[in-house]
Amino acid sequence: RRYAHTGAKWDRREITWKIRNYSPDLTTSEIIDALRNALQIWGDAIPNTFRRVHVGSADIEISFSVGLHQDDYPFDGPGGTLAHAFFPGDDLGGDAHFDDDEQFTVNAYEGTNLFIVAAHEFGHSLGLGHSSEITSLMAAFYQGYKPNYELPYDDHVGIQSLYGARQGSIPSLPDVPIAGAPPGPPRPDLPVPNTPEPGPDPHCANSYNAIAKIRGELMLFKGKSFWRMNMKGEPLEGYPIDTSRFWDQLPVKLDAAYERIDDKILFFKGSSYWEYFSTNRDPSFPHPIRELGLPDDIDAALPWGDTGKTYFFKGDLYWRYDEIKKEVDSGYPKKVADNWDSAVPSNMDTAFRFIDVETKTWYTYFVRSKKYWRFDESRGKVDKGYPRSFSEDWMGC
Amino acid sequence: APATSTNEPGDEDAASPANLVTPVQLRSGYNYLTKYGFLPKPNPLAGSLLSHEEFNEGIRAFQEFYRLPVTGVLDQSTSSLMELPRCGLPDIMP
Repeated sequence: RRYAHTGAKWDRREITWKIRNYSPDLTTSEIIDALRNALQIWGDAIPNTFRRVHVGSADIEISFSVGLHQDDYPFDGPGGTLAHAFFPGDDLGGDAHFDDDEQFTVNAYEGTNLFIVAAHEFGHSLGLGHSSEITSLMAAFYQGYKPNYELPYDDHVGIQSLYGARQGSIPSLPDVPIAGAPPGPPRPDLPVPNTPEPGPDPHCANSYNAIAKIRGELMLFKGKSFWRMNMKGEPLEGYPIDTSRFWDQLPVKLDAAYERIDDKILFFKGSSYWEYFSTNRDPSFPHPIRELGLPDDIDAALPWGDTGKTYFFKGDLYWRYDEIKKEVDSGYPKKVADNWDSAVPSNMDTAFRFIDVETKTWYTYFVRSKKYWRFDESRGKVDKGYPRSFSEDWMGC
Repeated sequence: APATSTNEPGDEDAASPANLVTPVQLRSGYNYLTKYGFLPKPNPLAGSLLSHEEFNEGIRAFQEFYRLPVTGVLDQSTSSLMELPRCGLPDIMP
């Protein structure tokens, strides 16, 4: 379950906004600050900028009204519907209307927090529909006042799939937790480190540490960088970015990563593994991989659809782990060559499954250094013509 | 060879007497489901007779969307979510 696109988006970087009138509940500057912060919560994630205009029309026009107002969707008095907005487009497109029968407040738990309602409606103004992820900003229900609000993962993923990621760097946290330091997202108030620019074409890295399908998208990890791919397997604009921009204290140079059947995301490095819920690290980790009944370190992890089985690879051996019983199935490890295909490489870097959207065929891909092998699951064989160059076929190098 | 995919069928609870709703709840449930895209908008030219099963189907769609237990009846968790203040846009776009 996750965010929803409406297909509408602004095709320009700078988006204008204008306040048509004000609610009597707050001072003018309280309203302006709340609305500006609500736009900026999106602006921090995407390359677009928001410019306030005072005269003429704007992309996003904001107004406070009661009952029947200038569209076909009358408000309903206190409670119930708090606001609504229109998806990107001409005229009403992008506009956000707030029900002034609510008692809007700022920085308080009482009343209806204008910032959080506005941030949600501006998600619509930018092209997002309602998300079924109940903890996301774009879930339809009022979430109440939340100090130091951060854009949740689902919304982050959703808006960046529409507009790409904002370039520029945000200070990264040390990749080893400081004893006693509370976990938490990056702190923008730290000075920006002068991280050296990645090489001439960051997409064309020679190899990748880990590739995993997470929330339906392919994510590639290499060193401290990570990429996201769209449904067609093309890199999203604005990537790679620094993992610390997205994940909470993620180690660098991973060995493997995968999304488990319970939506948790697991990362493996050396003899340890970490468990994340969305981008937040479970503070009780790392744990030793050995507790799973696996060897001290692994090359790749491959979840197998919704069967609850996950394959782990190391050298020329593989294990089948049962996520429900939380143990390795009996009879493992086995030889990869005996049960998959002798063409499947040993000592692989990573493995992942991906569906060919045209033919609706599932393939498993094994990657080692610059090469990849495509394993046709229906035939149980590596397709002819493989290995091929991963960067050429997948990263457009 | 890798294991094949198995899907567990969901277990559909039949409406139980404990969940019978009042006509007022039924009407507001219907309005809510229609407004937010879980039931089709009535055709103004042809009136709107809605079968009980269609109404339950709308509730089921709402429950699935928000990962509630899919009972197909207007039970407590469903109606308390419906009572929350919210955005006026539909959840499911036409």
